[in-house]
This record gives sequence, structure tokens and C-alpha cells, in this order.
Amino acid sequence: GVDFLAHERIWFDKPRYDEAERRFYERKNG
Amino acid sequence: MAAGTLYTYAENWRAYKAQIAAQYSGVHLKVASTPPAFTFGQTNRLPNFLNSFPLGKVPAFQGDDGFCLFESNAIAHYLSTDALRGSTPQASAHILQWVNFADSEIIPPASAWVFPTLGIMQFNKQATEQAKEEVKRMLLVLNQHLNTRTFLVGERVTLADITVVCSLLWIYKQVLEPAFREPYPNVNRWFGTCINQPQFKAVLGEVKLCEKMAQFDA
Amino acid sequence: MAAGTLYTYAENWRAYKAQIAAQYSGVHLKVASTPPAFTFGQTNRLPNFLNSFPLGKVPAFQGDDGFCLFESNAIAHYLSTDALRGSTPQASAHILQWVNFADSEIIPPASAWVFPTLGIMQFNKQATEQAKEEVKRMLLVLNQHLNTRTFLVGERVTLADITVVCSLLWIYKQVLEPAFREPYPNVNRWFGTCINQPQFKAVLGEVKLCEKMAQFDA
Repeated sequence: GVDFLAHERIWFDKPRYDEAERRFYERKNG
Repeated sequence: MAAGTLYTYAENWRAYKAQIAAQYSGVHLKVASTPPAFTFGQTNRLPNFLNSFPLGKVPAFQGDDGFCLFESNAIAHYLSTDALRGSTPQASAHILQWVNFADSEIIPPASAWVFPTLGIMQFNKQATEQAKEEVKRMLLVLNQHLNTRTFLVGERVTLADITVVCSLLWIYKQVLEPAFREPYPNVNRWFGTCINQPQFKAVLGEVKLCEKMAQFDA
Repeated sequence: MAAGTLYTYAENWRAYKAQIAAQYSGVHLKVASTPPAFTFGQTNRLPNFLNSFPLGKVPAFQGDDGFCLFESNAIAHYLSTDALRGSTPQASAHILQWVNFADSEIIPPASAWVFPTLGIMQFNKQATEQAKEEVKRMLLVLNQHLNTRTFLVGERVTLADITVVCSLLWIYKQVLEPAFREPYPNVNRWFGTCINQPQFKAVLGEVKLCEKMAQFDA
């Protein structure tokens, strides 16, 4: 099961993208 | 379901899902996206907001009856009609399938490709090239599915169409230039059909499709 | 809904969601996870599999009536009872909220933390530390929510509990050592309640909680 887990598509970077998006829109909204 | 208020920043594709659903259901939805009703980065950090919406994220929905809900798919589902949610167990399941497809197969590569072009994130050539390949793969799957279908599930617009359209907005507007999207005529046809529905138009306005692929915006 | 076959590799936490839901609904679910019924990496690349499940991902469900479904949340929903899905529109909405919370707030940091300890991903100290902070933040939200609740939504197990439990499995088994999980007693109580339900036990067996935080396995 562990070996197959390596094939899972996980968006590991999601928190980083969420954070970037948050900052962008906070700046945009003044 | 009761009327209520949707807290969000302006032009939030996640909020569009709920707003379009409300157009179909006729629910009276106040959108609080500008001061003084809502200032993103301030209002959503206040204690009373966090009491109702502990993640501090938007969109967030509060019914006039006090009912609180976060996560955009949940809000869109709540504001929908039974027809949008699926009128049979199999239709409902297929709708959920495409909603999850949007989150897992569209949003990650779309974000990776588009964010640098909007100046949201630094450009990374490898990440962008990988994202483009994943977008192509995803569009191929959609194109094949839509070969003999007008909508994703059944014969009418459902939450599946609303969710997948909203998830594709960024790439159709920013990077899917005509040559890049040409191999996916069924997706283009379906996308055009959806965004020209009155309920979509009422929320999205006129959607200007990408004419030239946007590049990194430093 | 009809009985059917769930294609998956063994010990797939995503498949567990559907399997536990089937325990509650009594749907006869054949699990095809080993040869000759299913070989991951081979069977799911064959043309006839891809015809039914174009992404080639598992878990994938095929009903005995031919109905095909992918995306684990959709499958779990399809195999559920009305009680698991939520008996009121507000309950259904809250269940969807927590299901989406699991996908967006639990899985990314939990996987980023656990995968290197399983030796299936390179270790990156900064990424691991950041993942730990995200997990703490997420557990705090859950802990506050469960302060006065036995289950996530309503008074009985729902798809919300099934999904969130399955999403937390790896971190509870690998890295949430007693000291780390001590600040979240409500989550620990709720997790223990769920995994000891007969329907969870039938699928998960005895869940051994982490005694010492696993480290990077080179």
C-alpha cells in the first residue's frame, strides 16, 4: 500500500498557493 | 434554503459557483465583497467572523437565519436546486465526481500555470511546463466526455457544469489562446454554451476568451 | 444503489471512505485490489479500464448494472445511506463542508509530513516544519468544533466523520505521537469513537496510534 501511495496525486504545494493568493487579493483590496 | 450573505473578495471564481447556483434557485444572495460590508484581510480576521468561520477563508456564507457555511462547493450545493444537485442518485454521484475532478485535476495545474502570469507567484519554468501538460491531459478527458454530450451530466446545466466552468475561468481568460484550445472543440463548445446561459452571464458578465497566452508578469 | 466492484490498491485510505460507507448501507461491495482481479499500474492502464475510468485513477467503482464512477468522495456518497449524506439540507451542506475541508486542509499538509517518513518522498526540513504548523492549525479548528459535539454533523456518524477520519489516518498512525496530539483532546476522543464503530473496524481493523513520531526514512 505504501508503494502505491507514492503514485497518488497530491497537491503538496496547496498551502503555498493559498497563501500567495490570499496575499495577492489582500493587497488588491487595499 | 434561506437567503443570506456571501462574504468574499471581488472576482473570486470560488464565489462565482455559489452566485451562479443562486441565480438558478432564485435565492436572494447578498454579496459582501467591498467595504464597509467586507474588507478582505480585515473583516475575516475579526473574532466574530472567526467564530462563525474558523478558517477565516472566503467565500463564506451566512444565512439570514444564522446558518453558517464555508467551503465553496458546500455553499454552492446549499444554494442549488434539486435539479442542479442531480435528480437521481446516479446523477448526483456523477455531479460530485465532476466537482471533485475540478478540485483535483483542474485547479492545481491551472493555478501553477496562471498565478505567475497574474503576478501572484514567481515563475518557475519547469512547474509551468508540467502544468501545461496536465492541463492538456485534463482537457482531453473533458473533450472525450463531451463528445456526445451538451452538458457534463444529463441534459441540463448542473452543479458539475457550474463548478467546472468556474474552475476553468482563469485558464480560458489568461492562457488558453486559440491555437492551444483548438484540439478541444467539445470543451470549447460546452464552455461557450455555459457562459452564455443567462444565469452564468448575470454573474460572470461578458467572458473575454484568451487571444494570446499570457506570460510571466514580474 | 446497486452492488458493485471497487477497484483500488490495498490499504488505500481513499478507498476506505467508500468501503466504510458500504458497511453502513449494506451494499455488497466487492473490493478488487489484488491480482488477478486488479493489479495497480497494469489493470488501470488497460484500454477497457480507461474507457470506463478515463483518468486511470483509483478508487474507481463499477456497479453490477454497469454504472461507472471515479473520485472517492463521489463513490462514498453513492454508496451511502440518506442518514450518512445528511437528512436535512443544512446537514447535507455541513457534511459537504467537512468533506471538502478534509481534501483542502488535511490532505496536503498531512501528506507533505507523512510521505517522507514512509520513504516515498524526499525530506525537506522547511516543508515538513510548515506542514506540521498547518496540521496544528487544522487540528485546532477541529478541536474547537468538537468541543461540544460527539460527531462532526448532527448526533450520528455521517460521511463527514468517515471522510475526515480516513484523511487523518496516516498522521494518527505515523506522526501524531501522544505529546503532539495531547492539545487536541476532543479530536482524539472523536477519532477514537469513530474508529471503534463496528463499520469502521470492519474496514480499518485495529488502528494502532502513533507512539513515537516517525522521522524521514531514507
